[in-house]
Amino acid sequence: TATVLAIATQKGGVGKTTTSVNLASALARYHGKKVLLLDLDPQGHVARALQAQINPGKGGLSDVLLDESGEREVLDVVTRTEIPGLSVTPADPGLRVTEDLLTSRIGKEFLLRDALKVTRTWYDFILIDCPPNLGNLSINGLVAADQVLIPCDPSPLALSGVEGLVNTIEQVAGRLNPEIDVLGILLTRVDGRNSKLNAAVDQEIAGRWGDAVLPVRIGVNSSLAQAQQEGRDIYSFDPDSRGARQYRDLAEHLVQAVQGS
Amino acid sequence: TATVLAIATQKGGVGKTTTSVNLASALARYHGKKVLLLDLDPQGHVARALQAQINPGKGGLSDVLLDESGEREVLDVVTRTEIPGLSVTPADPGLRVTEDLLTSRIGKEFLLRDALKVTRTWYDFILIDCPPNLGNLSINGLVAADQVLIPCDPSPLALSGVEGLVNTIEQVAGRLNPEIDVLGILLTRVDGRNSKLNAAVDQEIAGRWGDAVLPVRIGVNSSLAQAQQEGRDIYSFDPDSRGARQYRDLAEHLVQAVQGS
Ligand SMILES: Nc1ncnc2c1ncn2[C@@H]1O[C@H](COP(=O)(O)OP(=O)(O)OP(=O)(O)O)[C@@H](O)[C@H]1O
Ligand SMILES: Nc1ncnc2c1ncn2[C@@H]1O[C@H](COP(=O)(O)OP(=O)(O)OP(=O)(O)O)[C@@H](O)[C@H]1O
Ligand SMILES: [Mg+2]
Ligand SMILES: [Mg+2]
Repeated sequence: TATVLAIATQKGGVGKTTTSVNLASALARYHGKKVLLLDLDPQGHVARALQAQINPGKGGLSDVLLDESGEREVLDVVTRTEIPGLSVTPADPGLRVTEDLLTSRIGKEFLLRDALKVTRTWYDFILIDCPPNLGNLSINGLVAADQVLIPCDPSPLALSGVEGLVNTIEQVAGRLNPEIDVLGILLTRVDGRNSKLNAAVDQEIAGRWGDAVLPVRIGVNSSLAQAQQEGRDIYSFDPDSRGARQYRDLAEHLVQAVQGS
Repeated sequence: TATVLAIATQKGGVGKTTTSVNLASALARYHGKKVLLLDLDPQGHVARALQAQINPGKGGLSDVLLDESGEREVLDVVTRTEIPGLSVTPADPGLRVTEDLLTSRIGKEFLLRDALKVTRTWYDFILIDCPPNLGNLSINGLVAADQVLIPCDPSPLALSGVEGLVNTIEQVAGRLNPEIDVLGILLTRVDGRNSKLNAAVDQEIAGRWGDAVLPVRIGVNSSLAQAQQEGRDIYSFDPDSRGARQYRDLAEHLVQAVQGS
């Protein structure tokens, strides 16, 4: 059964989608894994980032989550991409309304987990791109997940949110999902020129989260944004770029971490 | 009575807070305006960005919004900063729960507007830093606003959200706030080195939003992030930086636009 990884933080613009898309692609392309990339963000940026490689979808995740019968599976709305081994859920503007509608549902936090019961048996990895908040959709992502990856750019505003997120994960672990584990904090958009700021943030992170910081970091690399402009993953746009290499390293780290546990 | 400006977009990390803080400061410092900077984001990043210059607050915005009597004013929770003419609302973790609690309130979209009735008479400008979503808090911001500033970094993902946001603003204008107007799209975090991507995004923006793009752009400038690390506005950290100059130009543009209308 699949390892489910939520890529989550309430801080906006730190590379949740960029990480979800390129990590999922690296797992499929270089480790032969069957991967499902699930977009829980109403912005639908997974579909925009892979626009040139995605097959048209049918329905949306919100249909599955809001279905009263409880019989629906995420598998019902999954669609393939040109990337061998990678499937995704299509962009779904209905997720915006779902966030509000879930508020009054009994057992609202378990809807995604339950809709993955069968789907999990079809894949090696399920990656969940979360929206920039800790609302009902993100909580569903955390309850369904085995591991959480926390992207964080080297900035005081991104760092200030990590504590709140870790507290939320602990609450989810205590009451809703005892299996959940933090895979680690992934430093993203690291700009080598900002040495002063990087050093200050590194120090603060090491002091508070030391061993949770992943050994792989993602530097600022314009190829990653250019690939998105073309609607392609980094490996079909610029496989020799720094971003491509660093996300391959991250995939390697994840596979090792999962095999080891 | 004050001009109320909402700084809003559901795209994360495009500089909503950086713009709110430094624009508010430039209006107070260089145009002698009385400015209130209101933080509608549960992340509470206005307080983090001005941490070294903010006086301790009393209570939070959520107390005002959730108050049943309807008698409370935002003024009740406002606190001063060291910046002459600039007051802010303190960070308020209670806003996270407020987002959900508002869902079932009658007239939920007008709560902030109504709590600004008297507060508006005390200031020349009220700036609202919105969270990265289009939920109840952001809608409250749009309903209370006279103008909306849409920060957008030069990226396909940020650009893909502008259409949805403009549709939402039009719906707000149609049913809830006929006065609302889009001040414009502010290009932020522009990195001169990414000429290919910048040209592609410029072309797309000009084609779709042409005259809505503001004449001022904010380039990538590490002083802006470093100022936040120190908990200070850009004018007390590095007044000669590019970021400081560009936000002054933005303040100038806003003052002209308001006086002209
Ligand atoms: N390592 C990187 N180098 C250069 N650009 C990057 C990098 N990582 C992300 N970006 C760019 O930064 C912007 C933010 O990234 P992304 O949209 O993936 O973040 P996010 O956390 O998913 O945002 P949101 O909170 O809106 O969901 C995008 O325009 C993306 O192209
Ligand atoms: N012009 C700029 N140059 C360099 N860094 C910038 C610039 N504008 C913003 N930043 C940095 O980019 C990050 C994102 O900016 P900011 O937090 O203001 O965006 P936001 O839209 O408010 O994010 P959120 O969606 O989480 O509220 C911050 O770390 C900030 O310091
Ligand atoms: Mg995203
Ligand atoms: Mg912000």
